[in-house]
Amino acid sequence: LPSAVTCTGCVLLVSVIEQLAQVHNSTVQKAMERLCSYLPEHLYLKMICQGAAEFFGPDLIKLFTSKANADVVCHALNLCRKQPGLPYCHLYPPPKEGLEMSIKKAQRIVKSSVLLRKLTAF
Amino acid sequence: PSICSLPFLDKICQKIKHTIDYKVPLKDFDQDNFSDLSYFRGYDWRGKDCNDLNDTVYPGRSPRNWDIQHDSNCNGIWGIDPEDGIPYEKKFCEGTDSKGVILLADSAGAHFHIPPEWLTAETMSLKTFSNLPLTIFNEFDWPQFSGYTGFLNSTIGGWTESIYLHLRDRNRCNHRDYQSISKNGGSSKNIMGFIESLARKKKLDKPAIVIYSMVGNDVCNEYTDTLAHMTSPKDLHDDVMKVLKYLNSRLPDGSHVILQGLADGRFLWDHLHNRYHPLGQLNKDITYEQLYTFLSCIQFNPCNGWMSLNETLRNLTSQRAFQLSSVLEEIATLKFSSFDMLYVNFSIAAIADEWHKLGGKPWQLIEPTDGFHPSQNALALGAKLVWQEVLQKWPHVLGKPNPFNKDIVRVFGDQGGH
Repeated sequence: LPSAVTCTGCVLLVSVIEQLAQVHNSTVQKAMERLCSYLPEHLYLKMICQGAAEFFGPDLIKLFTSKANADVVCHALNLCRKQPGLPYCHLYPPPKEGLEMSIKKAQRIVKSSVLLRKLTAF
Repeated sequence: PSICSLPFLDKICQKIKHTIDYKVPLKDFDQDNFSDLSYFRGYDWRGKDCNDLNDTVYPGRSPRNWDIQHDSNCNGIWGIDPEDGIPYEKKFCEGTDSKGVILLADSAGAHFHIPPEWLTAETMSLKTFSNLPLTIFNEFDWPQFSGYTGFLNSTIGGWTESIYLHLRDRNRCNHRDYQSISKNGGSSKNIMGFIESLARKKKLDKPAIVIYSMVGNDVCNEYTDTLAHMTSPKDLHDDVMKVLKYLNSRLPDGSHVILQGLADGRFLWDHLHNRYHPLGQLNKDITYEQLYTFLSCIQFNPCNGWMSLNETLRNLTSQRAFQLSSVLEEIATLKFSSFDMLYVNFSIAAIADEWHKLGGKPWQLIEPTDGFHPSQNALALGAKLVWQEVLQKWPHVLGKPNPFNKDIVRVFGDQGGH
């Protein structure tokens, strides 16, 4: 269950960020800032959002630049996990080059990421 | 868990966990299971406590000494009429067969709702997430707008119509007498784990109309072999009988229990599968079919039987739901000393017919974000249909209209609100 929640949460959040950037014709960085600015101060929601944006931001920017969609981003960041022997789970239609290929490409992009190392260790 | 391991947060975390596990209010100084805080299982879920420092004062009790001194049942009626010296509670409520509504239900009854605006980038603004903290505190449920215990005008679209509001309109002495004992994921299998939070004293309190409404989770689960994990008719029978025996020991005499059948969830696929999910509206790239498949793939689909591409599986799930509804219908013929019983359907088809008459489309009856739960419109119409059916077939359950309703409003206004 926790991994399913993490994966769903990741795909939803990344999708919203991506769409905010598209709607406002802005960068991913600005879209993340915009999303955080919409959150209330209660429960430190805004602060948590800003912390997460700082934490995930650099990798997200790199991945979005390479045209990765939310499924690919979340698999590349190990927030969605492929079960052995089963295909990759995806919400969006797979990219033209194939989901597996796109995820591997994205994983190479964030290979040196400090964040990824921390997440994997966690 | 890591946040709760901090020493200064330990106690509050334990309190919140207790509230979530046992479905009792977080803030409840007098421990009577009623609160004057709305969220954390407070008065969004059960009538507001008009004195949280006195456990003999709470909604639903029979008035104490006709509430001459103070409002012991929180219905907003108390004191003595100076003209004739008769206590108002005696004058307006005695012999009016006043009673409360208690809901035993799942997430549909509790009104699970994730605002679609949270996922809609085009309309997102500073206002969009203003209700996020309250939503978290109420476990993503909105019982204050639900079709059973709803009492506030809906702020999430549609309108509020509930069994409680109808019963209150029928007899203003029933003001604040509602309880939503419901849980996301609630079913016949786990209800005994939270039914004890029901607050009704057999000897002290007014009778109640208890609505048992577990409309899906006995056939809905996230397992790949979903059929094998559905409740069997025998298990349902045994579990519901346990619930009824428990209710018989807790409910005041003259109460009523309404058993509601399961939904036919094929409606979900039939009306949603080729529509776009809120997240897919912008680029026309995510349909509910894709959402259901994704959720099944990550083993997070709340209903693999109905939210499935497989038509045979959807039909088999409905078949089991019909079997379970038949068991409930049969149980409803039994007699208990504290209450009588009746059975009503949860007919999404009938709700859709009503909605069609109002010019609505079937897909508007399903929660847009999760593609699974009944929407605000569906719950309001469902309440109307259940009310009409009970009124027509079993009017004694609802009691007679209180002839003093206008007088109560004249003297006590909104009776202290909710």
